[in-house]
Amino acid sequence: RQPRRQTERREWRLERLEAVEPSRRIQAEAGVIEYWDQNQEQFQLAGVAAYRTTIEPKGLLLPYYSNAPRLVYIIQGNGVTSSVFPGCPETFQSFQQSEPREEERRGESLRDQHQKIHRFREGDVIALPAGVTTWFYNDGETPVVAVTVADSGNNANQLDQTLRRFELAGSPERRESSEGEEAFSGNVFRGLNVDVLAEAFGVSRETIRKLQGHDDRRGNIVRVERGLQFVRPERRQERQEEEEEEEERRRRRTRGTN
Amino acid sequence: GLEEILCNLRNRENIRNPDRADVYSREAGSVTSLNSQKLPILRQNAHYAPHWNINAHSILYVTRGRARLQISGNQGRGASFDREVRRGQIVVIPQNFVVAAQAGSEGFEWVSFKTEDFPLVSPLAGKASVFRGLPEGVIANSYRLSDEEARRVKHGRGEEFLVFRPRAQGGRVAAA
Repeated sequence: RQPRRQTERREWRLERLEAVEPSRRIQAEAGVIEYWDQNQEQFQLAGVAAYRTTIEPKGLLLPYYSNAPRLVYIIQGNGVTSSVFPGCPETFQSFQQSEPREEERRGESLRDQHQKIHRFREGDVIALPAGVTTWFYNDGETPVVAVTVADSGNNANQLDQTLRRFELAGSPERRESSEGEEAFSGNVFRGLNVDVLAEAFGVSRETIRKLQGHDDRRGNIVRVERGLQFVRPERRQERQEEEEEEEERRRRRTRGTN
Repeated sequence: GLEEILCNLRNRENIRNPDRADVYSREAGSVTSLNSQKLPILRQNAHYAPHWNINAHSILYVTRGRARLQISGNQGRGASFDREVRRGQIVVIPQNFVVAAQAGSEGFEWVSFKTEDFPLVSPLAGKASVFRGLPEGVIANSYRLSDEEARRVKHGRGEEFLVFRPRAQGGRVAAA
């Protein structure tokens, strides 16, 4: 971060610091997001915004991006997440194999390719760049609870200081604030014409209406009843990799840092 | 030192030469990048893929032709901008706002000035788009689509990248 411009610099009244709870709560089908009031002076002066996300088991936090880089701390639970970087290859791949996998024997097709997926667990910190699409899925037994701090004063954000979530899916969103007010908003597709999008994607208008989230009242955390299927390493292999990473971290700690 | 760094610095580059196009489609057009500048050209009725600028605002100046330009913000309640733009006009596209353009019958050519020396664009459709990076299961469950629909959303534009040719069934190709 660079120092703020002179015109934006204001006196930080240090004697007015206070501990605050979230003031706005957005309930979705399979979870809830609680926002701290980013207009409060201490958040404004620090140039940050904060929110706490709870994702129920089998809950999918729909893909979204925001105008500020974020740090996510996993307070509880475990699951998977992925950030989609434009131009990066789809390195997780599953093609038809001569030996059908268990899922394919059960009739579930896993032929797909997408960008890398990461497993997260309690205690992890996840760094998310501004403008990069991210999704989270809770494949554990307990709710995932994560607290996020977004650095809206960061140079990567050229919009205003307000944290803005650009939802790629999920609409309309029902908002409830502490004052009991309600508001509805939609995803980014709602602002574009159905015909233009149908042409651009090469799909039917009906499919585009689904992308726009008409009549979808699940909010931005949805329940995936049958569990989410995607390409990923076997759990055993994942655990082995995690253990190797942990071992490497331990070795680095004992060696000290260079 | 100054002489080496500044005096001989190359500060001019021609971006209208089609040989220098970074993205080229005979049917749709081309995109030529020069650090923070771009000169895309769309043939008649072609599309500039819906996309957002990850790290910059984009100041679009129309050099030739017309297009229907749509810009969507984070509220998604309706287009922040949905108008025909023509030669000589400037539109500011804020960072992270989704923008789509469809060229008119005489084509569309513009230059974009970006407020970042290494601007990044994230397309919503076609090759290298955000949907290509998402698992089909995430797409299907996010939008309540069937597996087949999710596959079409992900791959509907095949290997086309950023500039899309008009589709025949659209019926928008102007008669000569």
